[in-house]
Amino acid sequence: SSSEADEMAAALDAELNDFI
Amino acid sequence: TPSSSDVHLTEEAVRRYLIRKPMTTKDLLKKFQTKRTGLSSEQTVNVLAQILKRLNPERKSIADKMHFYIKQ
Repeated sequence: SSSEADEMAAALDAELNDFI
Repeated sequence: TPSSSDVHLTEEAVRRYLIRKPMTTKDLLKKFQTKRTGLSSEQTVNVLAQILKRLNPERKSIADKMHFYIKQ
């Protein structure tokens, strides 16, 4: 679902936050 | 793990996409959907994060969204 995709993107962005 | 999975989340696959055009994390996640890779959502996020950290791609903001890309 698109909401799951949104959650995954948010999790990935958070994971990369320090890095970015 | 389905043996019939036709999409593999690898560093090389991600690199090829980012050489072609800038992509957001959401764009990349669409390319490696769990139903195609056989990975869980959590695995997909973790593996993709590790790959992006290793690749250390260039970043630019397009339409207010962070995009990753790799110069050829």
